[in-house]
Amino acid sequence: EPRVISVANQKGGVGKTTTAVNLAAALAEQGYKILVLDLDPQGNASTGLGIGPDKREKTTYDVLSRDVSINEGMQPTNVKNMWIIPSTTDLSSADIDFMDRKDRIFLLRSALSFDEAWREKIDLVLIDCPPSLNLLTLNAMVASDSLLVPLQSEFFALEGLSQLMLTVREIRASANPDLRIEGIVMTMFDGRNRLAQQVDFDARDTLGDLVFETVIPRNVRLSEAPSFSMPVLQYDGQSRGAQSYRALAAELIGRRKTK
Amino acid sequence: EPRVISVANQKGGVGKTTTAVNLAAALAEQGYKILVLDLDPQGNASTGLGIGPDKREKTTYDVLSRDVSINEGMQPTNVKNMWIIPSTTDLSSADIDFMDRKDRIFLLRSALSFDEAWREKIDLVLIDCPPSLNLLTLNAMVASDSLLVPLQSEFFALEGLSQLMLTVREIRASANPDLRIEGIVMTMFDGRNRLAQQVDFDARDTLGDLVFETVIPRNVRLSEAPSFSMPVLQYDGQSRGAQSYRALAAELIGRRKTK
Ligand SMILES: Nc1ncnc2c1ncn2[C@@H]1O[C@H](COP(=O)(O)OP(=O)(O)OP(=O)(O)O)[C@@H](O)[C@H]1O
Ligand SMILES: Nc1ncnc2c1ncn2[C@@H]1O[C@H](COP(=O)(O)OP(=O)(O)OP(=O)(O)O)[C@@H](O)[C@H]1O
Ligand SMILES: [Mg+2]
Ligand SMILES: [Mg+2]
Repeated sequence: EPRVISVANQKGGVGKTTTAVNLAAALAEQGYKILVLDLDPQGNASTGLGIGPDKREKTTYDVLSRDVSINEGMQPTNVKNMWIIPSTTDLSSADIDFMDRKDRIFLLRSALSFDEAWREKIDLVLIDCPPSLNLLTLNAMVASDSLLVPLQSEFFALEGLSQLMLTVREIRASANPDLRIEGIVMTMFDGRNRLAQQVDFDARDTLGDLVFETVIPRNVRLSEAPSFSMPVLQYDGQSRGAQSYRALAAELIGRRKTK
Repeated sequence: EPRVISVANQKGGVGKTTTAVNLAAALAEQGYKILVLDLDPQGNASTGLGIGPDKREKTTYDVLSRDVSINEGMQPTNVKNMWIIPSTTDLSSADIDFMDRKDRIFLLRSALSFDEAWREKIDLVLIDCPPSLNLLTLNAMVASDSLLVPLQSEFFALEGLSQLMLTVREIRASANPDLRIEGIVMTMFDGRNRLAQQVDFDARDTLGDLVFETVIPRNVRLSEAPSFSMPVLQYDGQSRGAQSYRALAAELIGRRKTK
């Protein structure tokens, strides 16, 4: 049975896309077959994986509106063992387009369960969420086994976390009782920065083992890689950024084994 | 007549809140009377100005739903010449709550024009927008004279700009023909970083004079200030962050004078 993990946090610019793309690449390098689902109208994950505007015929919007199945929508990337369903700005009207449907928060879940064919090819789905708690992110939460939350080591980042946890509790109570937190990963961490150390300490103090031991450092190679349409593992495999996402992948796999 | 400027960019984490709060503080220091309108359900601008949960009785949501006027909603901050209308997470249901109203994109504009009293006290309104192009940001665009766009000097940042400009054109054609671009301000700029230099060059090459000469450097004092509930001008007035927002305020005033 393939697992589904959403990479979500309504705070903007915390490293959701960077985490979805590079964690996927690190898991693919280990031989896991990964599907990245771009659920953000910005389409940054699609761009970061080299999917140009001409290759976005079948998108996540089509999957949500059931015009296209998961199997039909997924396309290969330049990375071995890695597929993507890309997104376009069509997604930004999802809240309005689907608002009359009673099943509007179940659209993604039913698309994933309706189609059998993709299940033979994929071990794990990683969903890149937009910076909001709107219908798209709710669809991701309802469709997922767990949530991976990138947390920037900045002051505003902690403020949004309690709201995110409230929403998870609501989804668990109403639509997806099995939804759990896969973990919280500290991103863009600069060890010399006092505030970053403080936020890291506060997060581990309040959230305990939920916080991954692996910390993603601020590393310019991570922000350069998307301009070359590839994950950092392909762009500069020996960089601190690449090594940290490999470590995160190993920790994720290790945690699953012991669960 | 007071002016209204929206600080907007659907890309997350580019410095919208940091720019709205610190530009407001720099203009207030020059004697201008500034109202910050927090239109983001995250409420980061409200937190960054020391408005705790107990002081959010009257919010931007109440203004949009016409329960409270601008004058009733605005409260003083710890900064002289600066007021705020704070936000709560209630705002995140705005798309759904107001979707049946024909005037749903005019709610903020009519609230601003309906009330006379605030106009005597305020010279400029700065609206902090959420990271999306949803109903809240559309309301801000319809209600504004101009748009100030923070642009992070990163690869993904340029990708979203064309979508933002498309939306501005749509709003200009349909609801607010006078909406113009106040300017684009480069944020979190690290001059040693090749990618940042490249993005800055590309932005000035394609957008010309729309890009402010003032560049906001990456400066840790800017990210520390909100944890002390104050703008950087009050937290560390001699820092590069504070100086750069003073320079931005001077450039903004200078541009207006020559227009
Ligand atoms: N560890 C890191 N070191 C350096 N730069 C990083 C790191 N992680 C992400 N970035 C850069 O920071 C910016 C924000 O990251 P990213 O776009 O992944 O965040 P996001 O949460 O997906 O944003 P949004 O909320 O807009 O979806 C990007 O330009 C990215 O390249
Ligand atoms: N010039 C800067 N130097 C250093 N840190 C900065 C700078 N500008 C902003 N920051 C920090 O970067 C983070 C993102 O900035 P901010 O929250 O203002 O962006 P935003 O666009 O408002 O985000 P959102 O899309 O979530 O509303 C914050 O933690 C902020 O303190
Ligand atoms: Mg993203
Ligand atoms: Mg903000």
